[in-house]
Formats: sequence, structure tokens, C-alpha cells
Amino acid sequence: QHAIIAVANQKGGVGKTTTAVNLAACLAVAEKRTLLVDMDPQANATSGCGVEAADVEEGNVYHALLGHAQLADVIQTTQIPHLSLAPSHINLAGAEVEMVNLIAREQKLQTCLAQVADDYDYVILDCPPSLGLLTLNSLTAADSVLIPIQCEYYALEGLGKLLNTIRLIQRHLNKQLQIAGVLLTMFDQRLNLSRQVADEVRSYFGGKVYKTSISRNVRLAEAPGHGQPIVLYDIVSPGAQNYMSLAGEIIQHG
Amino acid sequence: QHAIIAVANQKGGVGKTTTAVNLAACLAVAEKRTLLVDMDPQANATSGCGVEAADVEEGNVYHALLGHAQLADVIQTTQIPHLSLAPSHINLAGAEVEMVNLIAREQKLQTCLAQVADDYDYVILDCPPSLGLLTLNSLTAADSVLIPIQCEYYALEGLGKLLNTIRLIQRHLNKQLQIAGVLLTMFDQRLNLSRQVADEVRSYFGGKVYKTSISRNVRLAEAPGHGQPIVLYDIVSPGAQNYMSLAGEIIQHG
Ligand SMILES: Nc1ncnc2c1ncn2[C@@H]1O[C@H](COP(=O)(O)OP(=O)(O)OP(=O)(O)O)[C@@H](O)[C@H]1O
Ligand SMILES: Nc1ncnc2c1ncn2[C@@H]1O[C@H](COP(=O)(O)OP(=O)(O)OP(=O)(O)O)[C@@H](O)[C@H]1O
Ligand SMILES: [Mg+2]
Ligand SMILES: [Mg+2]
Repeated sequence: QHAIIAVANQKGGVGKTTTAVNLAACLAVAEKRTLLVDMDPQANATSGCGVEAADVEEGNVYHALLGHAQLADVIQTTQIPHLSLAPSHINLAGAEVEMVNLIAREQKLQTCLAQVADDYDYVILDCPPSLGLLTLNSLTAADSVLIPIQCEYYALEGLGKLLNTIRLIQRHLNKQLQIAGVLLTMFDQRLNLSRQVADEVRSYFGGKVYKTSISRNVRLAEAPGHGQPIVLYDIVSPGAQNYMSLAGEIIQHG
Repeated sequence: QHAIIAVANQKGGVGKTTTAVNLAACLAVAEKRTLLVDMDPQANATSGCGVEAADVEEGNVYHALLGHAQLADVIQTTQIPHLSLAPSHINLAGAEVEMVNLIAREQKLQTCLAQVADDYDYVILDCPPSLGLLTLNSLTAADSVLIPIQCEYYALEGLGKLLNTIRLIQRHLNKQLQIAGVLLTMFDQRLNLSRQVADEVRSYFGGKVYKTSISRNVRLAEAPGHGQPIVLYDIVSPGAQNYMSLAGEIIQHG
């Protein structure tokens, strides 16, 4: 039984990629067979795993979505055992336009994943900062959605729109889509702002908020510059501990 | 003579809205007639000025872009003299799809602004975290583009794509589009990462990098929760000083 989790929030810079890369890496370290799919043309999750976008120009998620290649053919291994990556490339930005007039355009990723999902315990989808076709494809293909929320004011504003979009997907494209959980990111215990936003999120989402919150930790921001998930870059950092504990929560509760 | 400046970078969360709102407010405080146009469906610049999106459902940038209203009819005053706002609303997300098949779809904002630009010394455009039609409209309408760059690794990755897009706009849609400048945001003097990224940006962009950099300052993140630009929320904070000095640089050099 596999679980496909989309990491989505149209607000920019809230920690989607940092969460997708490090959660996937921690699940792999816990010996779960894990596939990370980079659905963002910025290809940050790809470089966060040490893969250069230039090396994947001929074979990446773009080619699989548009039917020019099998997803299995673009998947590659990473430095971490049990962690595979379906890389992105800037050419994926073209897919949003090219898919607009295709039949069942929201279901392209679902079709691709159906062929490989049984090889994995977890599939993690990193979404771009928008609610366009790439994110809609991810929400349609996913069993559940993990919503990272930065502990700052602007991050609260877009939540209503995101929940509306999830409801529309549940009604028309993916009946069993659930909210996996809400993850507080870049939490700084010393700041009133962080604590206030965290309280507001917990009162709004209740038990859906993961017990683990991710503290602001510069090692998490340094790791992508070395092309490594935090468990390789600095296993003793608070960032690594936070994501290990998140992976533990997800393994226990799904 | 007026200057239309687009604040753009498709990387999410780099400080576009914080820069657009606070630069516009500081220009107004310096008694420059300023119009802030919120081109992001998230409508963060709108709420950052204290305007509720619910109050502008009937008249916002969406209506002006699609020709249902004059831009002049949706512009409103703000708490700051000399600062006007063309608000956004979540319905603006629909404009990206509705404009796809229109003739001269990239020039809708340019046409709207032509009617009002002479009333202002500065027009500041806040862009969403993507290179879709709303950002393309902003780059086509603008005289110059201000690029905020967060002092972190992922923020460097998307720059090539942004510069390519600017070159395409210059070649096909807006010959005189210049780069107004590159602004370092969320700079933390204590972090190696911040200093390293800042050095890299300065070696890549040279004199295009503003002398003013914006330090990480929690008061900037608190201000939107009160619907106020930083000059109203906390004029003595480093954030307010940074944006006042940026406005000074822009007034001097354009
Ligand atoms: N807990 C954390 N502590 C410190 N820095 C963090 C943390 N989480 C993320 N960051 C940094 O914050 C920035 C934004 O994070 P990230 O790129 O993961 O967000 P995103 O939501 O994927 O952005 P986008 O909307 O552009 O896809 C990055 O530079 C990242 O390294
Ligand atoms: N210099 C700063 N110091 C501290 N916090 C900041 C600073 N600049 C911006 N922020 C905060 O960081 C977050 C991201 O900034 P902002 O929303 O302005 O970025 P953006 O590029 O407009 O994001 P998006 O891509 O979603 O439009 C916000 O919560 C904001 O309040
Ligand atoms: Mg990302
Ligand atoms: Mg913004």
C-alpha cells in the first residue's frame, strides 16, 4: 500500500521544497521506498537533491506529463538509498500552457504515477507557488495533501483559497483526497508573531496540525547550496531532528 | 515624467510584496504621488495597505484588465497621503485563463495604465510568484523592473530564467524595459549564508545592486497583520529606515 502526498500552498516561500526534500529523505532513511516528484519548473527540489537541471534537459517530468517518455524512464536514484527522484527542469513551465487544451489535462500525473506507484511506499510531490495545472495535477494524483504554513501573517491569507481548491478537486477529480496535515514552518519561539500565527493555525485546524513544527534553522537554508538534504548535510541540526520527527509522525499515522 | 516600476521575481517569498508596499509608502512620504498596483491574486499588497479584499470584490484590477471597468474607477486612497492603491482580489486568478486567447493579451495593463500614469510620479507593480500573464503584463507596462533577491541559496537559482524572460519582453513587447536594480532582502549580517549569497549577487550584477539592502527585521513581518506599511507601524525600526533609504536611492537615480 503506497501513499502519495502532495506538498502544496500557493503562497510563495513557505517551505514547500524544504519540506518535500527533507521529508522524502527522512522517509528513505527510515527505509521506506520513497519517490520525490518535482512538479515545480524552478526545479529547486531537483537541485536540493544534488541533481543539476542541465543534466536532465532530455528526460524530466515535463516529458512524462506530455507523453514523450515514461515516468519510469526519467526517475533516477539519489545519494540516499531508498530515495528516488523524478527531476524537474525549467521547460516544465511550458507544460502549463501546452496542457491547457488536452483532454483530462488535470489527470496527466495521475496516469504517469499509476505505472510506478506500486514500487514505492511513499511518493512526495513538490508543488510550485500557484494553483495552476501543475498543482491541480498533483492534487488530483495525490491521496493526501500536506500544507506547509510559514508562521507569518501573509501566509494565513491564502489558506481559504487553497482549501476551496482542495474541495473542488475532491468534488470533481479526486474524491478520496484528504488533508494529511498542516505543518508549521520557520517557527521562531522567540518571536510573538510566530507564536500568534501558530496559535491561530492550531485553533483553525485543530488536530490536523502536526505535533512536529519546523523551527527556523539556518542549516536548512544552507543545505541546498551543497545539493544535500539536511540528513546528509548536518544530521545533528535541529532542522534534521524536526524532519526526522515529522517523518515518524507520518509513518505512524499516514 | 512618471516611472513605472515592476517588482518581480518568480521565486516565492523573496520579499516582493514587502518591497512594493513599503517602497510605495516611502515614496509617498517623500511627497511623490505614488500608485501601488497589486497584480497578485493573493492580494497581499492590498491587505498590507489595510484594504480588505472582500470590500473590493466589485471593483479591482481584474475588472480593469478585462475591460469591465476603468482602472481609474478601481483606484482608491490609502491611510498615507500621496499613496493610492489599485487593489487585487482572488478573482484575479481567473484573469490568467480568461486572457489567454485575447488579442494583445500581454498589453492589457499597459493600456489601463496609459490613462492614469500621468497623475503619478511613481507607479509600483507587485507581481505574483510566477512568469505567467499577470507578470508578463507588468513587465510589458513597466519602464523598469526591481528584482528582490532573498539572501538564500534557492533564490539564486531562478535568476537566469527571470533575466531570459526580461530579454524576451525587451525584444518583443517593451523595448525600453530596463533593470531598475537588484535589492538584497532579508539580509542577516550574522549568517555566512547571507553574506555569501550577497557577495555572489554583487559579483554577478555589479553596480545594478542597490547600496541599500533590507535586513531581516520582524517588524516588517508584523506590519501586514495591522494592515499598515512599516512607516506607519514602526517608523523607527530598521525596516522602515531601510525602505526610506531605498526610496531615496530611487528618487535620486530613477
Ligand atoms: N525551517 C527553515 N529554517 C530556515 N530557512 C528555511 C526553513 N525552511 C525553508 N527555509 C528557507 O526559506 C526559503 C524558502 O523555502 P522554500 O524554497 O522551501 O519554500 P517554497 O515554499 O518551496 O518556495 P516556492 O514558493 O518558491 O516554491 C529557502 O531559502 C529555504 O532554504
Ligand atoms: N526584511 C524582512 N524581514 C523579515 N521578514 C520579512 C522581510 N521581508 C519580508 N518578510 C516576510 O517574509 C515573508 C515573505 O515576504 P513577501 O510576502 O513580501 O514575499 P513575496 O515575494 O511577495 O511572496 P510571494 O512570492 O508569495 O508573493 C512575509 O511573511 C513577510 O512579512
Ligand atoms: Mg519550492
Ligand atoms: Mg507577494
